[in-house]
Amino acid sequence: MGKVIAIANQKGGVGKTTTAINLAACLAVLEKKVLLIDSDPQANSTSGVGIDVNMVELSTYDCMVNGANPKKAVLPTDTPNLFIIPSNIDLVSAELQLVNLERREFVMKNIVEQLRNDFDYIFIDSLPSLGIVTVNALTAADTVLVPVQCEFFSLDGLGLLQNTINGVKQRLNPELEIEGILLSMYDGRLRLANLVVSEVREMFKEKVYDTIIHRNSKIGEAPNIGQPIVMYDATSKGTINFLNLAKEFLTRNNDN
Amino acid sequence: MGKVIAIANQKGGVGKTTTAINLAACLAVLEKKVLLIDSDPQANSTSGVGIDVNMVELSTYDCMVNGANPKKAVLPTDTPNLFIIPSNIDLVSAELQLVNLERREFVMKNIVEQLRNDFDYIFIDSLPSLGIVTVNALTAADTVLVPVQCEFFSLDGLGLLQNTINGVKQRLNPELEIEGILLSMYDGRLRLANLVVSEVREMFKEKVYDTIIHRNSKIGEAPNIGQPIVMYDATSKGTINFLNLAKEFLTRNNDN
Ligand SMILES: Nc1ncnc2c1ncn2[C@@H]1O[C@H](COP(=O)(O)OP(=O)(O)OP(=O)(O)O)[C@@H](O)[C@H]1O
Ligand SMILES: Nc1ncnc2c1ncn2[C@@H]1O[C@H](COP(=O)(O)OP(=O)(O)OP(=O)(O)O)[C@@H](O)[C@H]1O
Ligand SMILES: [Mg+2]
Ligand SMILES: [Mg+2]
Repeated sequence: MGKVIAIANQKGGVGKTTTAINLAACLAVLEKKVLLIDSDPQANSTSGVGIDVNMVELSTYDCMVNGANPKKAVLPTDTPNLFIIPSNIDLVSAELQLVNLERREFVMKNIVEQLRNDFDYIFIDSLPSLGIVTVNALTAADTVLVPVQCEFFSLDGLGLLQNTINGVKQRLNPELEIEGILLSMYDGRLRLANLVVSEVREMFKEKVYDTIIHRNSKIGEAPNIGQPIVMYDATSKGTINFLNLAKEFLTRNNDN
Repeated sequence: MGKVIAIANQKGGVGKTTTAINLAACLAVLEKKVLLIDSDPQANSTSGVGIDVNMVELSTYDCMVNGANPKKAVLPTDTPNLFIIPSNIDLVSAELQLVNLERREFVMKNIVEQLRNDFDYIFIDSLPSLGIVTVNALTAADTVLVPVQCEFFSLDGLGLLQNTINGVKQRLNPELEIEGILLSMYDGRLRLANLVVSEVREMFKEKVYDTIIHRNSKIGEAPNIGQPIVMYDATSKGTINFLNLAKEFLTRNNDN
């Protein structure tokens, strides 16, 4: 019985995709069977694991809007134990097509329930928005992992995100909990970064991972080759950060 | 007769808000009368110029959905000649409320046409999405300024954005042109950044500004105090970059 984790934050560019790809890949390297569902029309998770977005036959959109069989949409990746349901541009129109649907917030949940027993962990990479597609991810999830960039606007947006999570928990998904708050793109030389770290630890206390993901050029380069950091450069600081995160994630889930 | 410029890129965290605030503020310092319209529910432009989001009476949402008078929504900021129509969380629901509206893509255009003669330049800061609120900004605009972060995913997303701009130009706004492509958050030590610069200059040729905005810690700090960089630290590299951009912008508009 796999666990479903949405990776969400409506603030753009805070490391949602980078966390989705690299945490999933590190768990796969630690022998867990992991599925990544890309629910962003930008399809960065898809291209970041080396899948050609233009060659995608069945996408998240097809599962959500055209009723395609999600088991058929699952693709293997170059990383053993890591699988993905890819995304593409079609997902842009999902927001409009779901609006007038009965139980429109539960479409992703119906997909995930068909896959849950095939994986140890299922991660849903969501787009920077509070719209229907993101609400679908939060409704389908057991927990939500929130990457927070160590910058002012990212900190500023946490209140908004907390409201959305509470709203989904009250109306759609009473079981929804916070999996963890991940401090990302940290640069220790910046005063602001250290300010954000202490504010976030103050706000969210033990929910904040001990592991911090430091800004690291190899993390930015890896998607260019379509590989997670652990496959791109096993000795880089980025790989060490994400392996530590994967181990901490497993410890918090009593799974190591 | 003021010019209307949308600042757009569906990729999150590429510097849309940072460009909107700082280019608008530098033009204001160069004696242009400038309006910033914040059309992102995160309201980063609003808080970035020092307006308390919780004290906002009339917002972009009120103008778009409740028919409020946009002239009444315009607020002065601490920067002389710089004005703003603030945003707040209400804008999250605008996407759903506009869906079934007649001529739903032209709502922002109706607002802008009432204000155009009061300003030299009107900038619309948009959210990281290709949904109705962003399409409204592109339909209302004369041109679109596209910040591109010097990273892989940002480069990868340019094709998607080009499609959206072409779609809006064909269906909704035949006059829409590219104002310019701005390379942002540039760190010359990174191999990837230099790769992105040469690819973008190859793709968009003379549309790319000569001015590049370098990564600079003061740019990230300024919003924490609710000030544009030119007011926060007039001697910083960030201020010099944005003043150069403002001058280049005026030259390209035969306005200096
Ligand atoms: N720790 C890091 N070190 C260096 N670069 C990073 C790091 N984390 C993320 N990046 C880079 O920063 C950019 C933003 O990260 P990413 O795309 O993962 O954020 P996102 O939240 O998924 O964005 P969006 O809101 O558009 O979905 C990317 O170009 C990514 O490669
Ligand atoms: N040149 C720069 N140097 C340093 N930090 C920067 C620079 N440009 C932007 N930033 C910081 O990077 C983060 C992302 O920038 P910004 O919020 O302007 O992007 P955006 O495209 O508006 O994001 P969103 O997609 O969420 O609207 C912010 O915390 C900002 O302060
Ligand atoms: Mg992403
Ligand atoms: Mg922004």
